[in-house]
Amino acid sequence: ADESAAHDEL
Amino acid sequence: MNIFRLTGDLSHLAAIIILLLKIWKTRSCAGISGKSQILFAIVFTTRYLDLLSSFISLYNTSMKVIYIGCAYATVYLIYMKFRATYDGNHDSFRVEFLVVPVGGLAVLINHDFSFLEILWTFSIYLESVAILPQLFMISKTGEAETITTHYLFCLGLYRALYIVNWIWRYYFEAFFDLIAIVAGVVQTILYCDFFYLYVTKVLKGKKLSLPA
Repeated sequence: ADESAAHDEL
Repeated sequence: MNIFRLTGDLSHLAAIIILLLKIWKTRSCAGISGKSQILFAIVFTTRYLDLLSSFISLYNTSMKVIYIGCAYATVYLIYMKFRATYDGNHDSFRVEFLVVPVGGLAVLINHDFSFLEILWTFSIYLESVAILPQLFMISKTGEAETITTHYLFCLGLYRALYIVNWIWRYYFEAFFDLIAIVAGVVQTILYCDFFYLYVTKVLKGKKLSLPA
């Protein structure tokens, strides 16, 4: 998984 | 977006609104830890700074704005409008023992050593322990109003649903964020004792009171 992806969760 | 995340977010929203309504309707914040509410306001502020830098969806943006707004409204009601009813003597958890280690941990263990990312990590770690002053207050006074227990239940349910969401995302999107998952699991574990009391007492119509 790409851990640097934007944080889309709240 | 999956159903677990959506219901988790809605459960979180319900918790926040239950607390605001409880304080507003009873004109009192008795039994509520102002310290936990300040910590949640810090959590939302440091996590949602990306409101200024990145747009994800209208849903995402509106929920963030609502969470932040409600968090500050709650702090305002406790420390300004209804401060005479605030039970500061029982709200004696030392929050510096949470904030300082959590800040250190965020600097040490993060996905990326950048300002926004460290603040995001700080907020994730801080959220996992932000309810402790509230739980400490209940254990100190030995009781909680039923409406306060509904608030805590919704908050704990939100965390539990997020774990199911992560399992879902791991299998169907090959997505996982280890920092969020570990902190989220820690946070959910903190609610287990409360869940037990909620099911065995509150749901059977009794007030939540602890043995002396």
